[in-house]
Amino acid sequence: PPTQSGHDEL
Amino acid sequence: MNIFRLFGDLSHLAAIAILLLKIWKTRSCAGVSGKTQLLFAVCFITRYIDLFLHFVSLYNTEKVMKLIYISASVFTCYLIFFKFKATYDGNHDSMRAEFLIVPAAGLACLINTKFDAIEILWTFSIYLEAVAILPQLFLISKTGEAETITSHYLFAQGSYRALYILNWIYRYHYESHVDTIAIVAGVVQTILYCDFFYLYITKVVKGQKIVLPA
Repeated sequence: PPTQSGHDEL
Repeated sequence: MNIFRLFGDLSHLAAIAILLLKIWKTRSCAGVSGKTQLLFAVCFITRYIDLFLHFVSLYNTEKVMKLIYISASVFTCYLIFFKFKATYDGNHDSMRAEFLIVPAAGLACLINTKFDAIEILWTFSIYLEAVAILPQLFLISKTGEAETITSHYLFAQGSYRALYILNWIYRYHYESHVDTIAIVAGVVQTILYCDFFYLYITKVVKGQKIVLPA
């Protein structure tokens, strides 16, 4: 299942 | 990094550059919503607050991009509210920004991934960005028209988050990465541009000007 990792986008 | 996110960020940079050039070259911010630009500046500052907290060397493009976004949006607000204040169309830029900021802040406190200051600021920034363009779209509906260059700005601004949606689909599929809050807000944000996208594709691309009601 997809993981909710940190916010690594602008 | 994937092609969608790369072009999304480039489209965002292009939008910021187009607006700056428009105001600087024409020495006028007619047709530009100062409130939208203020909201964008707030979005960047609250989202990239880490730059101010523990400043690390500009060792990667991401840090440089964040600084560019913050400084360009603050400079744009300076041009609108100070340097070219005389050309600011305050009468038509009349959407109440509080009606956007307060719900975004409230929602950020209710729906977030972690209840800590930085995370809530980030969530607030994401929710606010989704609706930050509304004063600009409201101003265009009040004046009944949009300069061609302003239409290009809006197209680039709207395309940036539309491309991010493709990036999120790509990352879900290939990196099994998901950022639910950013995705939901990004979809809402892009939907708000649909009406404008339709007008842009059917008019501006043919060299006509956007005049409302269409």
